[in-house]
Amino acid sequence: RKQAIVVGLGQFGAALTRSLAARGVEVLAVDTNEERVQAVAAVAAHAAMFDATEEAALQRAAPERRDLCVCAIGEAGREASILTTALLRQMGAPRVVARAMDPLHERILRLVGAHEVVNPERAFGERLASRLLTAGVIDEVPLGDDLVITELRPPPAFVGRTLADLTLPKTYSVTVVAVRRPGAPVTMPTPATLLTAEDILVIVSPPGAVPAMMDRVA
Amino acid sequence: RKQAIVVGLGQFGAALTRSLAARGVEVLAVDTNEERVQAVAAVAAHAAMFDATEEAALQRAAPERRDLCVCAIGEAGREASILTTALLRQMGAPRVVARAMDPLHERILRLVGAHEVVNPERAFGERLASRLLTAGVIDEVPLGDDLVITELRPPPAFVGRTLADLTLPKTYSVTVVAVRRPGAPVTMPTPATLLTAEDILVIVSPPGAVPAMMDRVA
Ligand SMILES: Nc1ncnc2c1ncn2[C@@H]1O[C@H](COP(=O)(O)OP(=O)(O)OP(=O)(O)O)[C@@H](O)[C@H]1O
Ligand SMILES: Nc1ncnc2c1ncn2[C@@H]1O[C@H](COP(=O)(O)OP(=O)(O)OP(=O)(O)O)[C@@H](O)[C@H]1O
Repeated sequence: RKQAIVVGLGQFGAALTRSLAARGVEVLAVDTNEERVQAVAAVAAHAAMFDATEEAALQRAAPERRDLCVCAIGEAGREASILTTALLRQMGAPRVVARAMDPLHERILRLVGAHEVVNPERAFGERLASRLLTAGVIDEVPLGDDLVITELRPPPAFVGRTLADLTLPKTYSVTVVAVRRPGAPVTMPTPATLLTAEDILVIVSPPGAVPAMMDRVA
Repeated sequence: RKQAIVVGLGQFGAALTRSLAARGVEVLAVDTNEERVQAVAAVAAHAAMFDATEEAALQRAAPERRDLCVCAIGEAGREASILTTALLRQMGAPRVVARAMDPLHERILRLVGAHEVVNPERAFGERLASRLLTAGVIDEVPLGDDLVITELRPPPAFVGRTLADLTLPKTYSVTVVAVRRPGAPVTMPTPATLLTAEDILVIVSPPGAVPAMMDRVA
């Protein structure tokens, strides 16, 4: 079983703890705030209240034996996040992921040895923009710079037509890779698949292809 | 051209402003903090320093004429975020997206009329867990509860073999929807596609299928 330490149980740290635990990871969740420790006690394998910048306390958590150590401290303490990250590396943690609040903070975290740095607010802000802009788009997720996954309601002009009929890859450079129908398991589409107004299409395409298609069809 | 107001230019609000502007949206970016207003002045169509809870000032920004209004105020002010959201709806903004810091805050934001509520830290925490756990996984993005998109390096056992050969959908319930090769445009795979160690496979599958496949193959 994989083991992880998560330091800092704000929204991000707590959500990460829950997701890791849901995937069968043994999580030691740490925070100085008792309420926040309590809030994850039911899902984390262990929930402990201590200051992660206190070397003796952190050492007892055996970072060197964990597959993953995450420092999820946020606004509450930049110095605490830098110090905790540095200590985790010093103690031999094989993989340290640290949360940065801005580019300068990120640079410092890398300097003190974070293997990976994440900025949840920034990452989400980038992803949200696309989702908000195209009507019918339920979600749009960039994958690298060259691909986008879009979940989309079919425009009225597509309803009642088959995929073979619509020739989407040829006409709009978009490929439907799955169709979701409410109350039915998600399906891989075939050329004969007939689109209904309740469907959600899962599309892979280059960036901009789906908005362009929605403009042309409208 | 679409128009948006973004109130609150922390990491999330600033990143959202940049992404919207990059997509051709005319953004009015608002913050009480002069430095933060300055930081986006180059990318936002307009950057203004005022308190969004001041009714007269907010009214002058004409929320009713914008396609999208986002309240991205964070820890700095829950009351400010609630009040701003309420005012935007009162002034007839057709679409108000508000950022919540926790489930209670979310409930209140919906009560005062937010059309949509987002929690960047929580959303990102959920997505990060998967990415961190499976070796070779570059990114893993849930799409609803029934589908996952995974970007994955092929395990050694797959290198040099064709997709027809590997029968991935049948054997592991995973479908390769795109193959990325460094320095080449992303391609739709065919049964004859031969996998190399430099490839990145883009896979659609039910949750858990990719980790299960990586375990079986290892
Ligand atoms: N030295 C420390 N040791 C352990 N936990 C700490 C330490 N310093 C801060 N924390 C905890 O880190 C958690 C997250 O930090 P903070 O409150 O700054 O982030 P946040 O902005 O509320 O988080 P989020 O944005 O994820 O909701 C807090 O619960 C805080 O108690
Ligand atoms: N009444 C208000 N009117 C305009 N801007 C405001 C108001 N109240 C707060 N803000 C701004 O909202 C921005 C974001 O809020 P805050 O600083 O709490 O979030 P943050 O946690 O730093 O943001 P992020 O997590 O996105 O980095 C700040 O720049 C703050 O100045």
